[in-house]
Amino acid sequence: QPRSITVANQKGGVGKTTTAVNLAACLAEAGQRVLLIDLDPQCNASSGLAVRAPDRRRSVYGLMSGEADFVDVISHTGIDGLHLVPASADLAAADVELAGEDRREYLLADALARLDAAYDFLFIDCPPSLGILTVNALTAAREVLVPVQAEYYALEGLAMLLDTVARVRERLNPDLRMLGIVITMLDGRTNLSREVAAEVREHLGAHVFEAVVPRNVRLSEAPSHGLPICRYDPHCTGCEAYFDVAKEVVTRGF
Amino acid sequence: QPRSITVANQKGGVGKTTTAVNLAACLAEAGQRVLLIDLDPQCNASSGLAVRAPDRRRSVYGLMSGEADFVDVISHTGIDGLHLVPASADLAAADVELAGEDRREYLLADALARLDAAYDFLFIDCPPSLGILTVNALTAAREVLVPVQAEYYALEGLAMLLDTVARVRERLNPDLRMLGIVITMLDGRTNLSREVAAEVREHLGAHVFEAVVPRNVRLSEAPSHGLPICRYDPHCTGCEAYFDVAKEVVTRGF
Ligand SMILES: Nc1ncnc2c1ncn2[C@@H]1O[C@H](COP(=O)(O)OP(=O)(O)OP(=O)(O)O)[C@@H](O)[C@H]1O
Ligand SMILES: Nc1ncnc2c1ncn2[C@@H]1O[C@H](COP(=O)(O)OP(=O)(O)OP(=O)(O)O)[C@@H](O)[C@H]1O
Ligand SMILES: [Mg+2]
Ligand SMILES: [Mg+2]
Repeated sequence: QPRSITVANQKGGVGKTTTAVNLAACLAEAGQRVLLIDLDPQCNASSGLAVRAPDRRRSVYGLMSGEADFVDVISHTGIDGLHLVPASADLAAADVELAGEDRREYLLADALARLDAAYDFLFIDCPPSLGILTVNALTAAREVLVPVQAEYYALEGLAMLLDTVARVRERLNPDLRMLGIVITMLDGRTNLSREVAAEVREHLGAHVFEAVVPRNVRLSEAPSHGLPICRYDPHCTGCEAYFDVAKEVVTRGF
Repeated sequence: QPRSITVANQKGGVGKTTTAVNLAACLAEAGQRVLLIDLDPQCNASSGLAVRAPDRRRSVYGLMSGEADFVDVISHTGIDGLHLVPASADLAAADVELAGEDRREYLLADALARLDAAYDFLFIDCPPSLGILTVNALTAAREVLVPVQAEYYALEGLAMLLDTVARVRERLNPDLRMLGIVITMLDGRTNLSREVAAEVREHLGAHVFEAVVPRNVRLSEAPSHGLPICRYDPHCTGCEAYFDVAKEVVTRGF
């Protein structure tokens, strides 16, 4: 049974994709077999690894609609041990198109039940909303990882997200547990960053990872080269931070 | 007929709320009568002005569902001339709850048709998605302003957004025009920022505002005090930039 981790936060731009892509790549570099699923119509995780679904059928959309199986959608990346199920822009219509399906919250979970390849880790990157796509991701995974940007607005939405996680656990997925909260884009030079980080730790205590991801421009350059940070600049602070986060993902596991 | 401007971009964290709040406040400081509508379930624009809807009826949700009129929902802010229609967390369910309504794309436009107070500008802050809320905003307004963060991932989604704007103009709102694109969080110290800004100008030419908003920590501190930048730190580069953007909004008008 692989560990399945959804990376979610409805607040936009907090580092969900950067965290999902780089954690998946760090664990693959360390010899784990990792599958990353891109569930965001923006397709950022896919483009961050230089993969584009040839059409909607051969993307996670095809998997959820039943038009395709894993063997049609799984794509190799440049990293040994890291496979990707790319997203499709057509996912943007999922809220409307899937609204009538019987098991609309379980479409991804049902598809994953058919996955017979052997992986150690599954990661799911979510769009910035609490709509049907994020609910599918929370229903399909057993753990949720929440990146929180060290900014005021990012604090606000946390309570709403934790409520949604609790509701999904009650109604749809009793196995869902909180893996933890990772503070991202911490800029050590500003008081605001440090204050927000301190407040997150005060309110959420042991749920907050020790490892923190600093603001580091190399992390935002890497996707334009289609590379995770461990291939773009393995010695930068951003890469070291994601290896620390990956180690903590492992130690906080079952 | 007030100018009505939707601030939209499905990419998360690009500065939609910061732009909507600070443009609205700068124009109010300059003597304009401005109404800001917060259409994001995260309620960031509302909290950035220290306003919280007492209940869902007295928010933009009540307006769209017909439970309330403008007189019930309009709230004063600390800034003369700036009024706010706050958001409600219940908007998060709008995709599902409004899916069955006949005029589901026109709910905000129909409500605005009942507005009889005199304003010079209406701004609408959108959530990071192209769902029913953003479609309502694009259908209700006559102009759309797109903040684009000077980052690689932010470039990717632009084509999708411009497609959506074109589709809304064809099917729902023939008056909708592109007011322009504002580059945000430009960090002059990084090559990436300058390269992305140059690429945006190359592809989108005259649509791109001359005025650019630099990365400035004072802009991200202001909302934690419930203040727009022109009240929090009127002499910082972030404030000067938003006054420049406001001037350009006026000159690019009809
Ligand atoms: N630690 C960091 N340091 C510097 N830049 C970062 C860092 N983490 C992410 N970024 C950049 O910040 C922007 C937002 O990050 P990202 O796209 O990963 O967030 P997201 O939560 O996935 O956004 P969305 O809500 O749109 O899905 C991106 O341009 C990314 O390259
Ligand atoms: N020019 C700037 N300089 C520094 N920080 C900024 C700037 N503009 C916005 N910010 C900060 O960056 C974060 C993202 O901005 P904001 O919340 O306005 O984006 P958004 O597009 O509205 O996000 P969402 O997609 O979640 O609605 C916020 O914490 C904000 O305070
Ligand atoms: Mg993302
Ligand atoms: Mg916002």
